[in-house]
Amino acid sequence: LATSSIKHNTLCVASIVRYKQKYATQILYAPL
Amino acid sequence: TTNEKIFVEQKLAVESIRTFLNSKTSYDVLPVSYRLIVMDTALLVKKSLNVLLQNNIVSAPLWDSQTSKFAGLLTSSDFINVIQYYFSNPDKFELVDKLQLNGLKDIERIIGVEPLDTASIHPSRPLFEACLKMMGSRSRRIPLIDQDEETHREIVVSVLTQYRILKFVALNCRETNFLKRPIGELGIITENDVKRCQMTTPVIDAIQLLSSNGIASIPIVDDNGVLLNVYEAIDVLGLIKGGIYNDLSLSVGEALMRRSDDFEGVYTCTKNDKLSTIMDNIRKARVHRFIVVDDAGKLTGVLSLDDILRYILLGE
Amino acid sequence: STISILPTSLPQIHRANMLAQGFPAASKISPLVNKKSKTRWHFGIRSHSYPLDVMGEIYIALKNLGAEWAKPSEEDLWTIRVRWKYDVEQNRTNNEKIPDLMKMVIQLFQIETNNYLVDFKFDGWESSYGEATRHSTISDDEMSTFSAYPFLHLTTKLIMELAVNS
Repeated sequence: LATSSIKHNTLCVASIVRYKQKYATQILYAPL
Repeated sequence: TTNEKIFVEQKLAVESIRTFLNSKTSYDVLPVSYRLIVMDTALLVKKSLNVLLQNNIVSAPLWDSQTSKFAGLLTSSDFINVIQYYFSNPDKFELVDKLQLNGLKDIERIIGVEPLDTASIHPSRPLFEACLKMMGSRSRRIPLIDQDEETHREIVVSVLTQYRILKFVALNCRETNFLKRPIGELGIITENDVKRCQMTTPVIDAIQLLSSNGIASIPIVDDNGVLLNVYEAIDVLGLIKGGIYNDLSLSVGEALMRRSDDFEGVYTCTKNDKLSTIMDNIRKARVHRFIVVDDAGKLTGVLSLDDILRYILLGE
Repeated sequence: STISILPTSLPQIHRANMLAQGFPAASKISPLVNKKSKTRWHFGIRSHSYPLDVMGEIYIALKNLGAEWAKPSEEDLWTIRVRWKYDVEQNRTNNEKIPDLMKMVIQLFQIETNNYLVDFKFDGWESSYGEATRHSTISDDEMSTFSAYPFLHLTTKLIMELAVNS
């Protein structure tokens, strides 16, 4: 899991996932 | 004759591009590695605006963590709806300030606009099919949705836009070089009843025009009809940055001063230009439409990416 | 080709024209700085607290969130094997059984003196009704469509719980 520092009460986490033969960095922004 | 040769070559080139679009899948358009920014529907609308501006994007898929499902796309139309709602209900600032993304549907209903019918498609379907589906939806983009193999829960794999698809065609189809007929002959330019405004037009009127006509840009002309600029739907994001709605009283000209300095400018062309050079520009630059002008620089029409894609898929 | 970029649409020229024409608000409006504030990413979450305190806070947060965990082995106090019911409104089509217990491994790493990192790793699904899930049969290589969103969602809940508690 990758995280970025909490700004404006918003959390941002990410993980790099292989989708078939490609790599997606899926980034989710959620409210704290 | 030369014209007949050009006519036949164009027809064959279009058919060849269609064959190409049928032979590729949406998955093929994806880079080997890419990022996809998704927002939880519990996020405040004003925070989501920061996220878009911070990441220099204009749209993002939404994720409803209550249902663990994809919940549609956030686009500039949503912010236009919120602006229209606030403009009609200036006493409701508190509600707008605390509005979450999952409240956008209510705003659509209150102001009576059609929800953006976001079609979606499986990444392994032919690209041609994704283009057809996208043309049916007003959001000019199409989410690629698959299912987690184990839990069968939805995965938002990516979102394809008309721009990305046309760029993919421009980069991979040499046949675009044979599209040499003048665009004025193809019947693909929007020329009748082109919505326009002036620098002094209140920006809220321009926003109303965008929303009520389902268009993404409004050309700005002077008293003689000469094209000066274009107000785009994505300019709205800068207008209400930080959740401030005070600038709705600005004129269009003043609102455009919010544009960041790296804005590349408005692309213009004339009816004599050809799709081969249009596609060349799409290959090289981030261009989202061509405003058609005459020799005197007067506005005569608009050629959108939707018009170009529609011609490639269904024209001729 | 007569394709070109409209000079009056370039921001600098537009701004000069607006100021020249004396639009009232023109002098007060500044352009959006498209600060490409590159998101700075970290692995997991960092902590400078005392290691055992960090572990305690994580157990308390997991407990508050209704998660369960395997009893840690004496040799490895710094790894927590979590199992967490992923409670979402499941409109079960033809009452198919969807694995609803997410497994996660949370591990404390020391980066340097007084600098620790809590790493979260997805560790497969289980079903609360006992069926062995296919995960065990599908090797990671074959697994080609995996949705990270449930994992990302649960880690945001845990990070929020830790942030709020601390």
